[in-house]
Amino acid sequence: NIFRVLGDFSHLASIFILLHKIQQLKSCSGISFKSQVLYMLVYITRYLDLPWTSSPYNFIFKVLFISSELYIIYLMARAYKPTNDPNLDTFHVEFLLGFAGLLALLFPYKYTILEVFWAFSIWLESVAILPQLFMLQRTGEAEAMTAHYIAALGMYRALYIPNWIYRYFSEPTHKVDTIAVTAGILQTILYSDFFWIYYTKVMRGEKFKLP
Amino acid sequence: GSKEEFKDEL
Repeated sequence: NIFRVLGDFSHLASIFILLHKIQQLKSCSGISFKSQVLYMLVYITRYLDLPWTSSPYNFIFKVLFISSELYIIYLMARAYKPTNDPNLDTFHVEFLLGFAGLLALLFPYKYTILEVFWAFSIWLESVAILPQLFMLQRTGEAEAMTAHYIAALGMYRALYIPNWIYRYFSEPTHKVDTIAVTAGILQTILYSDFFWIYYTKVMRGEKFKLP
Repeated sequence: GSKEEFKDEL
């Protein structure tokens, strides 16, 4: 459906915006390395089924997400390392890993490796933006490209919510994926404050600056 | 199964 396709392309667009920002400005300042590593972990643990993916659409996106994330991490850790300031990226990710690990172990759909890792990846993704938002809060402002990146990344999961509603009514089984939906709503709520400032500042041509 | 169908999402 249209919401899901828009969501997936928003996700892909966010990655292109981030890569464009890093290469255009020859800098990864303002980007949380910790959030990027968390996303890498999200892709690895969710796409363990990559070799068995039957849909070409999903297969291409999975490969694109994994490979582009690897490239982003390479750029931040090697090519543009001097522009990456660890002193601003101080969020304690062990809390996020503990949160996702605990929920994945307590409430997986099934106790299989694939299912537990899948649940872990869903919960981890829901909070993986926090080191990035925390960094933004410390610096108090962001380059336009960084703001566009976060907005597109947040829009992706927000668009999955109408997709789930649409699927609930259009598919005969009327099933709800409680893990994905709960985590998706949590993820979108975490972005809400950012979305508001993005809407009131950046979309009106102003700089992204916290009040 | 229901959630298998949802695994078709990214």
